[in-house]
Amino acid sequence: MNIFRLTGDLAHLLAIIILLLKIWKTRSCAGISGKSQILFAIVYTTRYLDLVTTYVSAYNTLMKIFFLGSSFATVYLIYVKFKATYDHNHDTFRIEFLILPAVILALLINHAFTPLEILWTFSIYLESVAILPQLFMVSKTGEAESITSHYLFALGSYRGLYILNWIYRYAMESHYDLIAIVAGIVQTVLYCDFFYLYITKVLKGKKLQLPA
Amino acid sequence: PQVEENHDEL
Repeated sequence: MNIFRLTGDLAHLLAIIILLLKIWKTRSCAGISGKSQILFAIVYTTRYLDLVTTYVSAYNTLMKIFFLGSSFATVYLIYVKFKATYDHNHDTFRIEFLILPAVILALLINHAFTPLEILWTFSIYLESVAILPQLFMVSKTGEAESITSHYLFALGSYRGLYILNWIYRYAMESHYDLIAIVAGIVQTVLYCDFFYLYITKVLKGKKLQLPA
Repeated sequence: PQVEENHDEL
């Protein structure tokens, strides 16, 4: 464990908590892409199947349980509890166009052709594009509530911090995992446009308005 | 450097 990975995990935790609180407190999931949340639930389910087979540390196990529980809770809040506030007119990204290529790529490029490893690889590829429905929805509505942009900033920072973690681990432990690194870079790059808007607008107290 | 098989990251 290193400071980059720890702050990355904490940023990830913060993002999930911000989103849950926003939906719970405002009793509304307006502006939130349910499709992205479904993709995240799939990502954690396919990645954390080893929860029952391998024990890494208490921290690792607790975080996996939290990510799994919170992702399903978020999907439940969006599609069941507050479904009246779900904006399905703007949440129209075709997630099958993200899931299928991730499946195919996981079957072609992986570290080992075993069920657990293929599922892990699929989850890494899917996570790198899982935010696209949300970013697409923000571009369609042309704006995002500031709480939603804080959520996106924390979520985008988490994998950016993981990139620093991978550099650190390569330098210090000569450990690297190209699949995670390439997917992590793609994932972080997808947020760049949003990061620019967040830093130039939201931090100045303005609303996140995309040029319509 | 070796590539990680068992994944210790979240």
